[in-house]
Amino acid sequence: DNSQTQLTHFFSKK
Amino acid sequence: MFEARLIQGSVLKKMIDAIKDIVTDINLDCSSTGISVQAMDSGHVCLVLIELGSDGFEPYRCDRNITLGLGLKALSVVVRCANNDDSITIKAQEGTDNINFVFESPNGEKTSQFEIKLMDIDSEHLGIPDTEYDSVVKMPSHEFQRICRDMSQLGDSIVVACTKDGIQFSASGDMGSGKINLRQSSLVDKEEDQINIELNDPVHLTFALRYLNYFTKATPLSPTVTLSLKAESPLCVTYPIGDFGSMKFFLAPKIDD
Repeated sequence: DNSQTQLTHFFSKK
Repeated sequence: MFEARLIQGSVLKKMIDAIKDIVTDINLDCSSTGISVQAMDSGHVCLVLIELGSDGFEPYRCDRNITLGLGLKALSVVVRCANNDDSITIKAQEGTDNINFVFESPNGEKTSQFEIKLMDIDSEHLGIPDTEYDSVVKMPSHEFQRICRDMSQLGDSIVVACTKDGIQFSASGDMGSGKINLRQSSLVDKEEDQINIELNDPVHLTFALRYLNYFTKATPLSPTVTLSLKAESPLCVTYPIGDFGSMKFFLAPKIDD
């Protein structure tokens, strides 16, 4: 099954 | 002092309609070069990035950088009071906690003024890296909207695959499954009807259709949309705004457990 990732996993916090 | 007049006020109405299902509050980051907005949904799955250059406004004045926090509900109520052919001027004085909106009819006979209280919005800004995408697909925005709507009848997720044969959208669920293929157009009359596929590497990604259907609320902003895809990376969906700005949506992919 596919699970939803979050953007914070790919883009760093400024 | 901040002042920006948008001749085509309807553009602001369309922008708000496009994001109001995703975010509840936004910060307008205003500088001498223009206005930008970055906001994430509460689940941190998608992000909207609006960039509007100062040359899209006449006049545009921003004496010093200012952040204006706004609740979209109030903003939505106010801009709905503008007619589609009105110009909209946004004004904010330094040190006050209000933002003013002035609507003017094209013949100048009717002007309306509204005021909204500014909010202190604590928003996290993400650094979005410059990305070399595996595939960039430009297509009519209504076509993308139709595909997302149709595929969401079949399942919750859409698989987007780009190969040398074109781009394929597919979905499946309890009822069955469906596939839609688009190839690069050869001859079309209007540029906005063109499907253009740039492929550096084949790519195959899965996304939640719920968010894509939110993004397609931006369809009235532009006749074309661009999908930028990279393996195991967020999708970027871009709607140009005239020749002075854009609305981008980033969506985190679904990944195999």
